[in-house]
Amino acid sequence: MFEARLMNATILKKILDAVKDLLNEGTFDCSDSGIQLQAMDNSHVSLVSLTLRSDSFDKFRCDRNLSMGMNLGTMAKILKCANNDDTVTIKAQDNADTVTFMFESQNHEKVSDYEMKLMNLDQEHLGIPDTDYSCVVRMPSMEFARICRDLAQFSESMVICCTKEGVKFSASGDLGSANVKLAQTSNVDKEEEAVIIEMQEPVTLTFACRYLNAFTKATPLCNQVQLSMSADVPLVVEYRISDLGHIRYYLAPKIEE
Amino acid sequence: MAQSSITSYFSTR
Repeated sequence: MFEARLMNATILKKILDAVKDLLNEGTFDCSDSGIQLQAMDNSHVSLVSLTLRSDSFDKFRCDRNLSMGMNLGTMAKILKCANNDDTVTIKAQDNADTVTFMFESQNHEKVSDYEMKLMNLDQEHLGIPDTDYSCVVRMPSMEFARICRDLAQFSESMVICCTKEGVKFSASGDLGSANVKLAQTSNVDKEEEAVIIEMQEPVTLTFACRYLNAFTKATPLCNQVQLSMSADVPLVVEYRISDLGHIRYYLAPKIEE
Repeated sequence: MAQSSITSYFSTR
């Protein structure tokens, strides 16, 4: 028996919004430590890794490890049927071929349940090595979303250059070129507005704007985003999900032909 | 520039 309850549907709606542009379907691996989803986009350029810890759910029961393949478009449609302040309970029997989403209004007067067929997904699981990144940038997530949107107008790809002075985002194409430089915040009044750079070695990498823009769909989940970079390895874009866990996007760099 | 694949960095488990 699997049962996980959140007092508020909003967070689950935001999580679905953050993945459904990249992934059509995904396998939710449930264990007593929580829920994990790892999946690549169709073109195998990026990887989404979602971790939700069991102790942060309002109720969590997982008697046996369970892998539930879900159509994320359908799941998003179902979650749209919940009001933001509804309690959400996800339930499945062991070895079941369906999962049930139950929504309960705050006054307990409306209870709805939606059953969804599970899918058998033959998905590759990738082992992500522990990496000490040369540069780790923390910055406001809205600012990152804005930069990705603005620079995508100029080119399909964006260069991210991180030095101890700051981080520079650049794009150039037929229309012209764009550069946005962010210096490390000297005076941090509000932590969520800070730009913080931890640099061991400077890094310059090139990434596809399309994927970066897809990652920024997670912006409503967290005020800050963390970018981790090292030469010749995928970028990690991480959004924390309050005390529930995190969503990490890995993006393969563009390389010289 | 060419787009590399994520599978060339992370091994299949």
